[in-house]
Amino acid sequence: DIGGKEKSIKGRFLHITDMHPDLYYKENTSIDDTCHRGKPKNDGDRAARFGNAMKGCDGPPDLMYYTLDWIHKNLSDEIDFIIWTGDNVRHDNDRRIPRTEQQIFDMNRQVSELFLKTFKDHESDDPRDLKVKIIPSLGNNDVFPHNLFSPGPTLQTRELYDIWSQFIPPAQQNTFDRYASFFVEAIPGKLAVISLNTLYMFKGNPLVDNCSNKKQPGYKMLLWVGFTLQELRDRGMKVWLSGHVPPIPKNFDSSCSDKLALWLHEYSDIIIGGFYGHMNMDHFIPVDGEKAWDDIGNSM
Amino acid sequence: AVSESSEFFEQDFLEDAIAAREIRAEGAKPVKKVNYMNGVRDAYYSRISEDVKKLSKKDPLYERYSIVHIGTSIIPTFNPGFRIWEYNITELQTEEEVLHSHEPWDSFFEHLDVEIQKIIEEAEEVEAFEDDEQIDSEIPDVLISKKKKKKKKGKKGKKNKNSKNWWKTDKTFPKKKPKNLPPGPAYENQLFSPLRFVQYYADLKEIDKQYLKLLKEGKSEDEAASIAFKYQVEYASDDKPYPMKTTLVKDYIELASELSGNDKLWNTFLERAFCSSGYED
Repeated sequence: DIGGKEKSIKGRFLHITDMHPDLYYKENTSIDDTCHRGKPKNDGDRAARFGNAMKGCDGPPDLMYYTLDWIHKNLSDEIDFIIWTGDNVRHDNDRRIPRTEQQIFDMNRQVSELFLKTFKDHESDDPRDLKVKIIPSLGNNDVFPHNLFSPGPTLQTRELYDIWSQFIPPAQQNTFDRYASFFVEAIPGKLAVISLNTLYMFKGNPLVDNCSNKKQPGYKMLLWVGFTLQELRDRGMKVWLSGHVPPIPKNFDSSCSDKLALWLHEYSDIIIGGFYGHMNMDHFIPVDGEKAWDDIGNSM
Repeated sequence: AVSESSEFFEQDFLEDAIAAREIRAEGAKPVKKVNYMNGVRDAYYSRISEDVKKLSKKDPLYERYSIVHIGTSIIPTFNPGFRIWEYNITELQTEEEVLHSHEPWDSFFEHLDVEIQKIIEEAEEVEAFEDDEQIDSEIPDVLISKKKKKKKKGKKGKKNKNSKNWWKTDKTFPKKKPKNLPPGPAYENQLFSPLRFVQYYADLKEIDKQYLKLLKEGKSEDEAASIAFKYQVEYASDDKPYPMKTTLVKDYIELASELSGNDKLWNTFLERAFCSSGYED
């Protein structure tokens, strides 16, 4: 690596997403009361220590702590990097405890610090050294208000840079301020992972419309994507994409999903694929680049 | 500008999508997720299945496709889960290190900022001109001042959207991939090709049962939690009933095609999509 230390490559990496830890989660309360309060009506209504599948509560903090600890103990020596695709804050689902901007920043910071602590390289003299590289991306619940993320630079992009400063290469501070996107050389000079701020293309973000209008942040971010991909190609590097919201027509404005599909297609010599979260379900979507050209041609 | 698949999606699932978005906005019990997955099956996998024979001759590596991998979550919408990917590093162990002299990333990003800003400013200039033209076309000629006419003359030409190559002037469209470039790691097994994955999950019902049992036996809460909490392998990409040789695009396209026509496989796929939680709509 750049510090001159030798690191062996294991040929494995982790994708983890959507932890949604909820600091108000209380074991043995009523699931119907968002696992925050109240006596359970019956055993099926009892909030379990590590949460209950399919009941709609957010994640108990213990689920996050024990998950990262389990990964650290069992897998951290086997992996080269971690792709972590966001949503690190509870949902806004309890009217008695609405989320605040400060809480969202604080929770993002806590989760980020937990990752740093868990994957710290204890053998290194440099306290910032990590055993594995970590590439976070921004979830629609990591911003305030929920889903709304305006074009940078803003207070939120600055705060996020501060929270993720150990994950984002310093040379990318300015570009991160504008697009909340960046990339990391997971294997220096050979393999990169791009963290895309998918909220600039997300239908659910009322502050953005499409990727056709030049004033839209999605349009500007696509310029960044293009220049970055070309530079990676020129350097002979390969790249994974990552982000929170999957780039499919269900979630993206079609001008954004189609354009991104074109980039995936025309840079298929270097792009290996993409990792996303948000939907909570394990599945895959094949994106057809040639069809995207046809669709755009027809629409014009 | 709605693509065929999105049109299909919008028609069939618009109501569900809106409802689901509203529900997710609040964070709630999963609803209509089988319906969503069936939509994915119809809109993507079945369409691929229709074309796969024709495509396998024309484009045997299925280079027209790229794969979007969507991961299961830690939040227990279903069971918590995550995935470990394995990729080809053989060449790293044998290749000789070649030192390249590239521009430092610092200067790349410095130029990048300037370049993007320039493009945006130019685009805004053209757009302002188009707006002027729009206004002018709505106002009778005699009312347009000489000054404005002069200004209009001197401005940059409007891009012709009817031209075949209109997209070449817009840098948010990629240039076509040069034909001499070989297929990437997603298509042919080489350095960094994804070869296999292992999906881990935590069976929350089982963990809770074990945790309560240990508490009854007199263990402390922390002891009981440490013993009871564990992740286990849910499945690997090369597991039955639909083992994938590798996890290249062609393996996914073949899997999509198989899933579209085989209900038994589809049920296993759904079970895995919901992280072995037993979810049904």
